[in-house]
Amino acid sequence: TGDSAPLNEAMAVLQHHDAVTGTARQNVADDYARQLAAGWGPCEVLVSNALSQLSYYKQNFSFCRELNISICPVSQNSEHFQVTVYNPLGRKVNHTVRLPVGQGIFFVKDPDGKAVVNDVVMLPSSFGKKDQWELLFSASVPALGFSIYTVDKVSDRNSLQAISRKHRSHDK
Amino acid sequence: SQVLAIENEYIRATFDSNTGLLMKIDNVEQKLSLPVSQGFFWYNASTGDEKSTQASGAYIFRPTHLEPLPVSRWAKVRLVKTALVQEVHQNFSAWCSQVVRLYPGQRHLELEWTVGPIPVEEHWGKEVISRFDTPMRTNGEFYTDSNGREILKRRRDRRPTWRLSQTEPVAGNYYPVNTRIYITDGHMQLAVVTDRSQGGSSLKDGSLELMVHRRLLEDDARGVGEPLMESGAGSTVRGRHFLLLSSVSDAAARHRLLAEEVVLAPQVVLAQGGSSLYYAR
Repeated sequence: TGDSAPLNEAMAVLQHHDAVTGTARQNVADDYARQLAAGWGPCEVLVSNALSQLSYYKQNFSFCRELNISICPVSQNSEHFQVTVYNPLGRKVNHTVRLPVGQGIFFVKDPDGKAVVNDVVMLPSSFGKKDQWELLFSASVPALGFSIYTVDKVSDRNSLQAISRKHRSHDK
Repeated sequence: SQVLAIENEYIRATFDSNTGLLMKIDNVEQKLSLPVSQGFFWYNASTGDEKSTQASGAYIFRPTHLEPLPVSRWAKVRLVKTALVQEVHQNFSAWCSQVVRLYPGQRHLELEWTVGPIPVEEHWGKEVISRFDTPMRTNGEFYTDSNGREILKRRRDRRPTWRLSQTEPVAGNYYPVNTRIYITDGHMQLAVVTDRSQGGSSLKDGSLELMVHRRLLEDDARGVGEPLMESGAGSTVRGRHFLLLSSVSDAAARHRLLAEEVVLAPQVVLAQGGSSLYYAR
């Protein structure tokens, strides 16, 4: 079972002016971060349960907390995964999803099973280092709702045509 | 070509192909054009001087000079153009880089900056800013928000309710920016929406600056008892600034809608393939 109380508690502690402004000693700042991180865990279970209930599918959900530095084991190592995008705003938004991936070609489908244009771009941190790649696609997410996209890594171009043929016939 | 530019249906950002720095923004939709030079600078943190023993620290921002030093006057750049994104990757130094992005259908320019670990070998604390310089006549005025709701007018070296005798020309003009800071010449408006609270100011007409990272060597004697010097993962920071150039009449709608989308950004959750129905039936 999930629980949002630990995160609530951590957020309450972080209302202290030292937490808001960073006027605390290093060990105190580290402890603020520790409390927040400890609060995330049970909250992620809560969100997973909610998503399972709302989407009717129990999944092994993964919350990539380091997406902003392009780290996400599921998208980097899986050939097939689902991306659920949740929109907390009271209006529909178009959001460009960026996920770190291994180099390759990808087939992305929207909630209606239609193919979505996607791109794989090289990352700037690869100046002289091992090349890193990010998969991009545009997700349309309803107000206060979520959309589920599926991603398949395709080994080469002709199997991409095979997949899209299959999906076209499936759509028919 | 001599001109390095990225664009979508609403915006064009042009870069100086000699320096790699941003040099102009065009709002194609409203036919507005503004020379904007953006770069990273750092203030040398005071450790106390003949005027005052006060050092820069966790509570106090007090630079030794009015002028910050440039991290670099040029950047090594790489251009990426695809159907879904146009990006200019700028490398200013080993500890400062930025990606300037434009997605189709967006009316703002996204600047994802990465700063740190800030070097302090020469024993100078550094307070790093991102600064936008334009020829706008702003008459010593700029605007910052309070918690994303109220917008406050700020006037250089002034206070609204008492006669200020300015003793700190830089720090005395810095204000808290929770979600946005902007300048206007009455005709067009340049706004920077932030993805977190930062210190910001406009120290010259047409100029906007936001403090993105600090690394200090002295305690400021206000109670913390140690310098502001992250040693772990916090020594490197990554964030984003969202740049909006628009007509004054259109500006509020633009920055309000954009700031909402930044503060309440969509959340992404992944799931490896293979799932089972949640309900038995």
